[in-house]
Amino acid sequence: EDIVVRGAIIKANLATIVLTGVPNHPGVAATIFAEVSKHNILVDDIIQNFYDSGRMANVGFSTDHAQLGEAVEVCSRLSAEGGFGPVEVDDEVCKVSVVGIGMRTHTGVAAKLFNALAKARVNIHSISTSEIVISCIVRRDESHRALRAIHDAFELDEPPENEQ
Amino acid sequence: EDIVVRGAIIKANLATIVLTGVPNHPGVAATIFAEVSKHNILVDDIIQNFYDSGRMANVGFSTDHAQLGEAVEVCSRLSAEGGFGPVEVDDEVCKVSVVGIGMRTHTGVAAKLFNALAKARVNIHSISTSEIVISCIVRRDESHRALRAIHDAFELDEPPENEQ
Ligand SMILES: C[C@@H](O)[C@H](N)C(=O)O
Ligand SMILES: C[C@@H](O)[C@H](N)C(=O)O
Repeated sequence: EDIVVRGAIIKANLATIVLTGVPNHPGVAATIFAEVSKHNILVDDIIQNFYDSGRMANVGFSTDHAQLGEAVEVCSRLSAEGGFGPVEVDDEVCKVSVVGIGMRTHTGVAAKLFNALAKARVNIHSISTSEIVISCIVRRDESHRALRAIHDAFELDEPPENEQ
Repeated sequence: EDIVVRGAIIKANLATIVLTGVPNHPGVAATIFAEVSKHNILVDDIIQNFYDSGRMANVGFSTDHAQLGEAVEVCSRLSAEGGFGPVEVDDEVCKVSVVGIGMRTHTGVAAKLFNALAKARVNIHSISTSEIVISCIVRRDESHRALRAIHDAFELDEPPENEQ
């Protein structure tokens, strides 16, 4: 019985910033992250989507909650200089992630994760994925409920059969 | 000398869809991906950001280019039923990724990647990251230039010192 989702992890004390209304042409991401890096602001994950027929982008990243103040200053300045839209802030959040293998070919895994969180009335603020991880940013005060829901949905509290 | 970026990979024949103007409350991601999964639409990466003071979200995912037509149909229906905004489409794209270790603590890596792409005049449509991967969605006809720029910037064509 191949187990697809192997575990769940939580990363606490995060905050997310989204630079909205970013002109979608070469050089902008470079400018943003050179500036963020210059201020020694930790970057956990970066999430960017495009919209407005590809003319615009929303560039989001999560950082350490302790650095939110400085990150907002840096991003507000970038937004003013670059003519971006509003800087969105997501204070006091955590990242809950499921870790597994072959999660893409098992197309139901993401849906199952989101359904587990929905049933627990946990709102998903941001989503980021890779080959082996599906990560959701949620409110800090909903994160334990989220982790519980994930453990139940994917039966993560039971030892694998070959360990019994 | 610790080498942070170990390699670059390209995944071709992708297309991206972004559902914009998605109400940011529990249950919506579950509805979207249950429907996508029901139609056997392959999901490569999922990228979601929030905006409008947290009231709205843009939910993006990449799929196989061959499935774009069906994915657009499914998403258009979801958008109509859910009262979402426009469905954005990114046709004929590739995902270029750098693979490495400790890329988060080395805050300059993302900036260096984006700078390399900017210098090559490659536009970055979407960004998604994890602990060990930074992925950028770019136009198919810019993907080889992107990969070349990444190889040059991170000196990936040279064998590691301990292999000489
Ligand atoms: C928005 C930003 O990523 C831009 N498209 C760039 O290439 O830098
Ligand atoms: C937008 C979507 O992710 C929503 N926030 C949900 O939790 O389902």
